[in-house]
Amino acid sequence: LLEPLPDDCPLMDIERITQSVVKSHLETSQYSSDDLKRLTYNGMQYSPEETRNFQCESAESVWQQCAHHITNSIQYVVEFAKRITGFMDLCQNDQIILLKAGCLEVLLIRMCRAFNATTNTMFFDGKFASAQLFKALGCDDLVSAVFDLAKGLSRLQLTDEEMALFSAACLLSPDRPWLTDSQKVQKLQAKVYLALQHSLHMSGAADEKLDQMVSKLPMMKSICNLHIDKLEFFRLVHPETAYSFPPLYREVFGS
Amino acid sequence: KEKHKILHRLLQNSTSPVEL
Repeated sequence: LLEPLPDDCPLMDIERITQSVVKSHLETSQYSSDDLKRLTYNGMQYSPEETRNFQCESAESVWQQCAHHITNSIQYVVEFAKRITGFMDLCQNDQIILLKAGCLEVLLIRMCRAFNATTNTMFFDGKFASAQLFKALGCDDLVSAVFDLAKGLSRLQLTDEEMALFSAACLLSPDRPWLTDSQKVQKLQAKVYLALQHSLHMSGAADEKLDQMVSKLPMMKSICNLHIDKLEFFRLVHPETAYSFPPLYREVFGS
Repeated sequence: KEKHKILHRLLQNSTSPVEL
């Protein structure tokens, strides 16, 4: 963290990137941190009866609802990416690849603010829901992995700036397959990581905080892969429902 | 382009935060 900044990335650049990414994050978050703190404080939870009713819904119906919510959130991630300095300078092929491969990772990072660690519940469709609410999905392993990740990330107490820079760094992963110019992506990601390190250093965060954030990456990747596996299986069993999912959801996760 | 026309369109659109 205390390494001098490389010559090709002066402090002014770092601060400019930080401002651009944080501004983009704040402009493109569905709920502000204050909104979520207020919602958590109000603590509206699904009653046992509401939970039972939701658990009795069909898998198709619950998949449909979740796909709708994820699709809505993806649009915010697209706008987040567009506002990151340098993203729109990438070729369109790489913009599409980074969004398809990384949008769910950004959502998983953002979701930790919607997680109530005291009650182990996640804000979903207006109230806080336990993992059991989603039983009808038939994806208990996926749902519990999402809740575990949210619990772990919420424990890190990321500031808006740290969350913005971390999610931008995840989105700008140069190791995504089929990238045309992975080196250009790598340079962009390196600057965002430097900005994150600088932000952590300036805020006096514990040295291991960055390591703890990076240690979540494998879990995020496995959740994204598990989501695709579950979607593939669901499509085999309910092809017509899968075909009726929102077009953007099918476009992002379809192939 | 055909396979990802929605993403292409979203990337081209200039959406203000208010519209978002």
